[in-house]
Amino acid sequence: ISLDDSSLRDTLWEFQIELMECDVALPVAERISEVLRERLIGKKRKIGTSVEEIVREAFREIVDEIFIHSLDFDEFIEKTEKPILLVFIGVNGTGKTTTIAKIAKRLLDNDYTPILASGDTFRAGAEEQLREHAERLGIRVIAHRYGADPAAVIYDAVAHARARKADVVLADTSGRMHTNVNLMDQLRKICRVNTPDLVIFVDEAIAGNDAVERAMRFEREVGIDAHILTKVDADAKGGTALSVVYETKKPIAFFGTGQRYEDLKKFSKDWFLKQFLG
Amino acid sequence: KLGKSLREAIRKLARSGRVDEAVVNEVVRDIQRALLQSDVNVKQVMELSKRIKERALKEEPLKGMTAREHVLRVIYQELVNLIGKPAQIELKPQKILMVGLQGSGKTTTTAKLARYFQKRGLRTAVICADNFRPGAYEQLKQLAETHGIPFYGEKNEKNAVKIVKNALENMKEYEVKIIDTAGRHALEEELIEELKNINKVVNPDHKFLVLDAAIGQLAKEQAEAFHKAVGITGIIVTKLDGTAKGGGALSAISVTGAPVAFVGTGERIDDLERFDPDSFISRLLG
Ligand SMILES: Nc1nc2c(ncn2[C@@H]2O[C@H](COP(=O)(O)OP(=O)(O)OP(=O)(O)O)[C@@H](O)[C@H]2O)c(=O)[nH]1
Ligand SMILES: Nc1nc2c(ncn2[C@@H]2O[C@H](COP(=O)(O)OP(=O)(O)OP(=O)(O)O)[C@@H](O)[C@H]2O)c(=O)[nH]1
Ligand SMILES: [Mg+2]
Ligand SMILES: [Mg+2]
Repeated sequence: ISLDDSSLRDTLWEFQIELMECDVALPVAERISEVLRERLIGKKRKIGTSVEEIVREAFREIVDEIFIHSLDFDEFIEKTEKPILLVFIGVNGTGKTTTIAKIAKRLLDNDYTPILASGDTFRAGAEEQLREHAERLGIRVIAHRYGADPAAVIYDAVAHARARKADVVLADTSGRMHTNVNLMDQLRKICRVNTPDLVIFVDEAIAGNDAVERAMRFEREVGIDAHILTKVDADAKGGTALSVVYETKKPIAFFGTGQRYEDLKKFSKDWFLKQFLG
Repeated sequence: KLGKSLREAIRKLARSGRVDEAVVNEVVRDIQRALLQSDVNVKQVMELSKRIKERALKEEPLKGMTAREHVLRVIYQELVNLIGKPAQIELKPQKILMVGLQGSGKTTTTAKLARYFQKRGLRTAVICADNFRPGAYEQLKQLAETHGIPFYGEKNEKNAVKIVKNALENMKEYEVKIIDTAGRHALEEELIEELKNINKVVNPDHKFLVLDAAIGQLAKEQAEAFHKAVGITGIIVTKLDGTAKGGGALSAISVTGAPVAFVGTGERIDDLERFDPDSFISRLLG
């Protein structure tokens, strides 16, 4: 039986709704639905297979294509000249500071020496939060006084890493809205002065359509090399990951799956498919 | 005060001159897309679209109203019904419990809210009941000290319920007491249990759900969990100074029955505004 427009239309609409209920951003869900239609119209359907099954199978292929951008974090750390500078950026409250601590632990477990740069010189308790993590992990923090220039703090941390032969500098920055011109300028300066090896955009897997807007804004205005999506354990459905990678074409390095140091999951397509499409 | 997509939709109606089904369908589809992009719950958007369409086609436009005014009125009314009125903020002695997901803005909003009551003549104190997050005690303490707000916390106490018991003992002289709690989500059973225990001990007059404007479809299930655990009496939507529209708040309103009290529009102490349904709706319709 050949798939025609009328047999596809309802199924694709239902499928698009399902995608949106899983936090796939509207424009991405619409685009996926269009691509599915383009690929399936006129295709032959075997007796016994439902249209839904065919759509799901075609969708799996699309997911494969979307997640073609990859970054093997461990390999990157191994092959890059030390000291490596990783700068973590994103809007407020997404999990940057906690994620830095998790990555520091991972590096320690792999016998690397990380040091932390307290680049959030603005928010109440930011330095204390980072220091507490550093203390628990037994690693060094470089910080200046409250209100200092974050670019200078990070610069200082890299110089320190070089002198002490530390492997990786994990630079924390304050959360900021992409709508705040001064803060975006500050971020550009941080990157210009320090030329990070990776700029990592940390956002929450539980954010909706705005995740795409902010990823694109940060990518356009500062440039990002990879994503980390946190709070997956809050029952996130995974659509945010799909939308964000679809738009930025940058890889997801990790998922944050909880508040403990071990709650950092390296991105894998199979894990994504199992986790979110069951 | 209309968002751009609504203006576009209404322009299409204006050209048609009468309430014709094809044009209404097109207008409803535009509204639907705007609401979905604003993170309103998908099922809720579909139900709303159906109601708007039925009313637009079946109801008689009021005397003297054009077709476009009629459809506009229906859309606006349906949204106003969903969003409800802003919460009444009583300037009297009360205990307020702040709850919500990790990173939603509870600690910052606790300080903002304390400043709000303080400016209006009420002796207000903030209490740190977050003994889990590194630096949580210092964060609230610094905010409080910077703005002359009395603070209570116990840096090394392992039991959050004990902290609030002691807090209420020690802060009796303060008329308004606002209790900041650690972030938690629906699947963290022990943390939800802890919250129920804190709630029992405090017996707050208000339980505010602090919700990030950017939250996606999860808003409904999370709001349900908090409502089931402690009974939400008010909602605060934060980070509206970004580009997020706060559509998740509509789910929170409908599952808790609670009104929106305030919105957070920045990181400073004064970046707290009373909720305004009209500007919220116009932002929602983008
Ligand atoms: N459940 C869960 N919570 C997380 C995860 N990652 C971070 N968090 C929590 O989210 C909250 C905010 O984390 P932070 O690390 O302070 O976030 P941030 O981006 O540094 O915040 P700002 O610096 O204020 O912008 C904390 O309560 C963290 O414990 C995660 O993967 N799962
Ligand atoms: N731009 C902006 N940032 C906000 C707003 N409200 C809070 N923030 C920021 O969001 C981040 C998280 O705020 P917190 O107050 O630490 O959030 P929380 O809910 O207490 O976090 P946990 O205790 O970890 O669950 C901080 O960087 C705040 O400054 C707001 O309305 N606008
Ligand atoms: Mg931080
Ligand atoms: Mg907090």
